[in-house]
Amino acid sequence: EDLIENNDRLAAQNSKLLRKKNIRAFDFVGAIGAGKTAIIESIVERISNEYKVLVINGDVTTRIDADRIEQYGVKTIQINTGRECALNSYHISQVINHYDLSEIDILFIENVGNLICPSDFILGTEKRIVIVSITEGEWVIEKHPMLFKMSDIAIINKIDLLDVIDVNIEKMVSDAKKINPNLNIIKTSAITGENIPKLIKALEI
Amino acid sequence: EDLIENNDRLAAQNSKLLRKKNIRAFDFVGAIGAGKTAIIESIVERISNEYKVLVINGDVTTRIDADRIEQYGVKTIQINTGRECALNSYHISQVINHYDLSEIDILFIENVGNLICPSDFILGTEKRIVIVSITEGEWVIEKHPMLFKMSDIAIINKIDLLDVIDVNIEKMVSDAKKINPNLNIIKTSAITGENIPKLIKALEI
Ligand SMILES: Nc1nc2c(ncn2[C@@H]2O[C@H](COP(=O)(O)OP(=O)(O)OP(=O)(O)O)[C@@H](O)[C@H]2O)c(=O)[nH]1
Ligand SMILES: Nc1nc2c(ncn2[C@@H]2O[C@H](COP(=O)(O)OP(=O)(O)OP(=O)(O)O)[C@@H](O)[C@H]2O)c(=O)[nH]1
Ligand SMILES: [Mg+2]
Ligand SMILES: [Mg+2]
Repeated sequence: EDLIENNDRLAAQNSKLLRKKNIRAFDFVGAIGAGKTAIIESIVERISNEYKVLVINGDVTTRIDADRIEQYGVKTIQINTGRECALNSYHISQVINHYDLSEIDILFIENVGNLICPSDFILGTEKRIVIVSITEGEWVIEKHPMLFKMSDIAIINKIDLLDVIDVNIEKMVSDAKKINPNLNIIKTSAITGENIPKLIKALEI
Repeated sequence: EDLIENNDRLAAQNSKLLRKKNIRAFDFVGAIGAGKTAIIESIVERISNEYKVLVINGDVTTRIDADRIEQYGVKTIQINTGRECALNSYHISQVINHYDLSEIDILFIENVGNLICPSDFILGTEKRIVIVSITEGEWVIEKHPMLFKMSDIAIINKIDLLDVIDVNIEKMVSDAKKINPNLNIIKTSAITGENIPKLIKALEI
């Protein structure tokens, strides 16, 4: 499919440029409200003293997420995709080819909240991290295998709510393993910080 | 855009057929895991003695949602959309033109969990109901205005969790009103049943 071929070609170019500039790049995808922004905030809070971070946020509209992350003292760029349900490599190419990257060590991309569309569009990052939370229900992974198939890390977030939400989290873990045996699966709470250090280790930052 | 024009034309045909057969038809859209299936279960549980209900479920894969709803003694049809992030009027047309509708009073359609894609594809139902939950965070409505602009009823679900989740629900209500002053906004819990009778009234069933 033409759109996807062009996307992948541009993604390869993005990857090449980021590696040439020694920039570690990560693409966070996941369900609406699963905690992508909160998790990026948790990571940035812990590493922004040591690394210069740039965050690119993708949303159909508003700059709410970029503004939230900016509170943590890092540069953010908000991309509004309009009617498009995912970021694509052209969006990223536009930023990294026109932004002064000399100061940047790490690039976090927060993709549009969507468990389907981003599977068609890789961005050229070294890892893709898919995020769901226990509040979406235990069938969420089984019902959306594509992003889990192609990701490197899977986060099951909001585990601080396990005592008040009736959910079979071990089914979620086993569903993810079944879909992709190579997945690194990490249970987190972006609110308490539980396992965020473990996530940072998994990103090999 | 050609795809959307064809969709709308077929949606009008669907609408005509459903009205000719005296079938009340409702399209439930909303975020992944917001409670679309649970809400349909709650409604069906209360009306299936009085009305013959058919439920069409849309998901990229699996028949998990159709199987869940079937437990309540109603007919269900699961449509798997593959890579498509929303049902379209052709999916619905295929069902209603090849299914014996003589026994059906009410058609509930559960759309694919997605706050973006369904805004491009009306299905030909008399009402569209958009569902979000407090666990997606208070910015979810502001960040996804399109479905709220075009819906008749907006549900803010999982209010049983208000005492354990820190969220500004009144901001959510006011965001929805700002986007669409004609919206009928209903706060529900599909788990306790709170306001489900109110929702059934709003559907004018
Ligand atoms: N209890 C709990 N709430 C969380 C956690 N992580 C995020 N939240 C809450 O979940 C809601 C959504 O979090 P966000 O960080 O905005 O989620 P998101 O994935 O960035 O959302 P979108 O970008 O809009 O798709 C907010 O109310 C957060 O405070 C967590 O670990 N535990
Ligand atoms: N606490 C609480 N949990 C709820 C409520 N409604 C649904 N849930 C839970 O939320 C999770 C998702 O509910 P579903 O009904 O599967 O949501 P959905 O919108 O149909 O999900 P998809 O079809 O996969 O997009 C499940 O674990 C439900 O039990 C509610 O009112 N309160
Ligand atoms: Mg976000
Ligand atoms: Mg469902």
